[in-house]
Amino acid sequence: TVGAAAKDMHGNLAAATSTGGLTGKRWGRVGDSPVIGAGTYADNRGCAVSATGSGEFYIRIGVAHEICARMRFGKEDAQTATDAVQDEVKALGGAGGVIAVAPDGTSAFSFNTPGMYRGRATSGGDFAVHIY
Amino acid sequence: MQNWTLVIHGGAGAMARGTMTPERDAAQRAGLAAALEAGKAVLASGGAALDAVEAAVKVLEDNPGFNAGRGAVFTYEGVNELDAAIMDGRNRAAGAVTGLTRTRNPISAARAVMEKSPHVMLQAPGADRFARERGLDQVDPSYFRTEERWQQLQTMKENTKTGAVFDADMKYG
Repeated sequence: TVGAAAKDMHGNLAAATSTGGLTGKRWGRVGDSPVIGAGTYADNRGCAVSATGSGEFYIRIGVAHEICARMRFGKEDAQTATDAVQDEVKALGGAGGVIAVAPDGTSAFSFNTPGMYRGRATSGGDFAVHIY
Repeated sequence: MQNWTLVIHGGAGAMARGTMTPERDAAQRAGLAAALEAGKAVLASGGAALDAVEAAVKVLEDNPGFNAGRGAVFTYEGVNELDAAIMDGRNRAAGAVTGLTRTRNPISAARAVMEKSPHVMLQAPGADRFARERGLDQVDPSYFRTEERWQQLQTMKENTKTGAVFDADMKYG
């Protein structure tokens, strides 16, 4: 799975996710990536999120929308909200990670799985890629 | 004043940093950097977040080193079935596709669903037909195949026979 979340100069957010799914999936299995609110969500009032991991857990929890709702209603920052929802995924036995960008331009990575490939670039000059 | 942010992920591959060859590590980092550059170019020129996330994801879909588009994993039946979604934070417009097998960039198909249809999600052959009718690049299904992903499927199938299944209850749907 690959994904991106962005805030532009006009203050607008957007999120995108694309995947091949899981090796050996059967019966037309679909994970969270194409399920709006689970693996992908964007709302200028909350945040932009893209997720990767055990899709079934992300769908049941509604991870991407849950993060945005915590930020919008609970006034949590991106790292606090993403960590809290990732903890819930982990508590249920799921694994994976999320990336998020807030309306103020702050961003967060949160994950509990090996091999998490991620990168960040900002108008402030950040430009870095990481592999967990 | 410029004030933009872009974050990307290349998935949670089975290979953590410690298990990769230096060459593979370098290739993955280069792939991520190329995706960042593509999105950054849009944002730094005052472009929309929506265009930036599509541009970044398309680069990773075209890179066989990531599980999306070219280089995606295989289903049990040995097919690459591709899923994607995109969402615009301005108005909560959203588009998603599942089970694509012929559209080169699934994220662009998802965007076409969002912008050129009254729907949110389209799936399987109908989604490919919709993408084709909207002029999106079509490829032979074999375009998505890599030997590495094919072997991963064979290994997984072998494991199910010997019982050394890495997911005992095969929770794949």
